[in-house]
Amino acid sequence: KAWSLTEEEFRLWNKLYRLRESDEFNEIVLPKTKFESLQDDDLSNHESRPGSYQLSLSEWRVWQNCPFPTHQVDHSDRCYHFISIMEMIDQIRNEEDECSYELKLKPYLQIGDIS
Amino acid sequence: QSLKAAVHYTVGSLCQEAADAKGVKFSKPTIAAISEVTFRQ
Amino acid sequence: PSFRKELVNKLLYLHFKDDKCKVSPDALQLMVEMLKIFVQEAASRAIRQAQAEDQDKVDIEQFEKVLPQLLLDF
Repeated sequence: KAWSLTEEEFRLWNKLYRLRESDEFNEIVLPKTKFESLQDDDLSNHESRPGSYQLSLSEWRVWQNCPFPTHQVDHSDRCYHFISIMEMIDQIRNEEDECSYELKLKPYLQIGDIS
Repeated sequence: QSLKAAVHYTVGSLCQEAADAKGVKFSKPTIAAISEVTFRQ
Repeated sequence: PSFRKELVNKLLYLHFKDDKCKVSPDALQLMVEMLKIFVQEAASRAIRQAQAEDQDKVDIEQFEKVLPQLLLDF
């Protein structure tokens, strides 16, 4: 078919890129996002197969409090928002009783603004 | 699966091009991971 | 290297719910370009992370570090 690999391309793919049983991982899986509120539990039966590697979006969460270098595409606003939230989490992570975020906002709280 | 193989081959070629320009190498699982993410996109 | 138009066309039709949905040649060309830029960005950021760690081999760990922000940027 016009879209599929040619013989030569298939040979190269098979040699250079294809993951085999003998490799460290024989399959790479992206985590399925689970929406708690929607309780879409059909994802729960998605156990990973032996030898497959599930990519993690949270393994390196403590690294996400600053923007990584970019190449041709700069960070989006929502990415900068994510980074600023991760930075705030980093700052308040070790707070026990008092909450610096609350202390900062308290002076501005107008009783009339809240029911 | 043959669609995924075709995406995987193209992703591998693009990664190879970027790696050659910087004098580094990609491990096979990394190319497979970038391919899986691309397929999902 | 780049994605073949026929391959991207096939990927798009595979995911359309409504099989009457059509893709214009311009939209297909844009999608080819977008996928190429996505892969180049993923590869470049992973390479930058490996270099920052003085590695000459880009492992899955370096890609995982840049993955959350990459996905938020596309």
